[in-house]
Amino acid sequence: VNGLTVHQSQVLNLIKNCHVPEGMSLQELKAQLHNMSMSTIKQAVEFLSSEGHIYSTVDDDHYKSTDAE
Amino acid sequence: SGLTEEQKRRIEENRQKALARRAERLAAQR
Repeated sequence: VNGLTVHQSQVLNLIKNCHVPEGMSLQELKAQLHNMSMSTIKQAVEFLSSEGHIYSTVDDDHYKSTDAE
Repeated sequence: SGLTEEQKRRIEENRQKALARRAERLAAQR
């Protein structure tokens, strides 16, 4: 869907729906995406960041979406 | 929000960079 894999879409949707100022952490993503390994999550985050869908916030472990809902 | 001014500044800077990257990618796709 829109050029993203299922994993990338799942990660992006969780980050989109996170509205705290510092965004969502990799640990929180892992806690909610039980069936996804941390390396898969990190690969999805890296791709989404390179495409400008997400960006890091207070550190390299926290992310927000450029089109947060 | 519990964030310092410096953190807010950095977040906004990162957001602007990401928006620019996204616009660049969309233009390249077209």
